Amino acid sequence: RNPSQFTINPSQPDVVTIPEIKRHLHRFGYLQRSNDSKSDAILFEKALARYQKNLGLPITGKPDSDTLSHIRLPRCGFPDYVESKTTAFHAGQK
Amino acid sequence: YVYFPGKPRWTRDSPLKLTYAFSQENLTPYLTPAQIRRVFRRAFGKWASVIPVSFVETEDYVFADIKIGFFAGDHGDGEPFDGVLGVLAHTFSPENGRLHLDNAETWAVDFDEQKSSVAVDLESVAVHEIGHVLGLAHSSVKDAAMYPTLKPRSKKVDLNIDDVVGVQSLYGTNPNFTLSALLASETSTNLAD
Repeated sequence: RNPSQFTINPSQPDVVTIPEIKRHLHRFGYLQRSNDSKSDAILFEKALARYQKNLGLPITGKPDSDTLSHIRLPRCGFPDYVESKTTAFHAGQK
Repeated sequence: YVYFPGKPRWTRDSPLKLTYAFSQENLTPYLTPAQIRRVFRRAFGKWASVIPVSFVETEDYVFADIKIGFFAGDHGDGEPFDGVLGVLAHTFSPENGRLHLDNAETWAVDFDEQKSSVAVDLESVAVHEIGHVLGLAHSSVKDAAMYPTLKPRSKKVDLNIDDVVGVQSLYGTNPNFTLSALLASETSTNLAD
């Protein structure tokens, strides 16, 4: 995987595209991939609302300026929502 | 505070002693090994002051409980780093013990010396990642050490009451811990900010 696809390109801090936001939300546990375009918009809005709630931002469900500036912030690579099946970070016992 | 699914934590005889070591081949060019060791000793000390757990540095990386290294890009654990800013570091949940930092960052211990606009405070990230090593996931409390984001050229090295209650619910309380000492340190940090 191309690592930079998971994070916002710091050389273009002011441009955050919807696909980048979706990748960010998927990367950190807020959005599952879906092939159903109908429910895509609803899932995206729900994922944004969960992200905003989890990070103490105003909950709008929209990619507003608060949310975008947070998405641009450097951060820990561990997901915020950890499903028990998240393998990489639960890579087995010692 | 939030646990990982299944509430994993280190389960050994009490008092719990965890060893940590640095991958000598994978450090950062921005700091000397002595600076890195001093920062992590302080960071481990923050957590040790609130729970009955001690952290001892060892040279033996292979057998250390906690393995610390600075890596670039794809480094073989399925979570490639992404260059400057973006993801700064990641850690695995207990009892895995691996703590990885992105070698592409401009790691700093003193912003008066390191003037880069993308400089990242190593101690703040170390305190956060050690929280993961112990079993805490990301918190939604903005002042908590376990809050997932960190601005460049900013510091967040003290534990918040949210971090303390979370980690003490996993390991118990250090008999020498006093809430007033914690609140005093939070107040002094807020005044400094």
